[in-house]
Amino acid sequence: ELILESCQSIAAATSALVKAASSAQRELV
Amino acid sequence: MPVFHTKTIESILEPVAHQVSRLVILHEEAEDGNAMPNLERPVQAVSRAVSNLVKVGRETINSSDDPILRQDMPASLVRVEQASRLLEEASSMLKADPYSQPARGKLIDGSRGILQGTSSLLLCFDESEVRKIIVECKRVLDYLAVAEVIDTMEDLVQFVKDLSPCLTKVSRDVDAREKELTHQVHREMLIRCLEQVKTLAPILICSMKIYIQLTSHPNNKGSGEAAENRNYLVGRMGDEITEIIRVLQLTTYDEDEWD
Repeated sequence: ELILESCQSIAAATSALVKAASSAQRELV
Repeated sequence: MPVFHTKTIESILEPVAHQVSRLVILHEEAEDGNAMPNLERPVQAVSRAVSNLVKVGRETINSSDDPILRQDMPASLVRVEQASRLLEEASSMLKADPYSQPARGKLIDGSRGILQGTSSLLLCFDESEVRKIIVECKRVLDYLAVAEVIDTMEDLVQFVKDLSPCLTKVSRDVDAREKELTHQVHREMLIRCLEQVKTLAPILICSMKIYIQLTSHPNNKGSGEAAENRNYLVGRMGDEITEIIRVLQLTTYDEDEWD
């Protein structure tokens, strides 16, 4: 269960990071 | 066709996989030529989550009695750690130069690495959970193997006492697993096999009882046929359990088999 929760946290953090990176690009396109 | 073979893995990875694909497309379409924002904070959040996973992962490895998990999981943790370092490097490089192309490359490689490492770790964990169910299935097969040597009612009572909890556990675990799968064909196969096992179990016990009654009768008439019937049912149940074991080990990556 802890493994699943930890993976969930990584996925959420990575998703937020990638979203921040790609949104900034889209804004200016 | 679903990409991830369980609903849990799908719910964890699908959103991030979607975001990473989007970033890769932006990069490939050369639409990422603008200044990158400061990614220090979101990268730190990923690093913290990775550190936590590494800690939890090592605890899982150390406490597991599954040798395959102990062997396979460390590589996934290393993969995630390496990817996290790439993201940290990308963040520092982008802080110095928000237009840096190598930094963007590292950002993409790092994000992909996190996705791949997490995916491989989840698969490793999931396969270990499946192996636990398979151990129970094999225990049922072991019990079925002794059905043919049971020739007294006392032994039959003990046989039923031993087999019942094991079959109940297999039934509960396979039922839960079936609900977890995203692949409809695999789900239907597990449902069908489990139904067969549930139907056959009481018929087998009945056939064993008939065999014992006939062999204990002075003229012993019909016991050969009863033994054949019992053996046939043992075989049928064994085949269904073996099929459950096979299907449990399938993932959507085994699709070639269905083509």
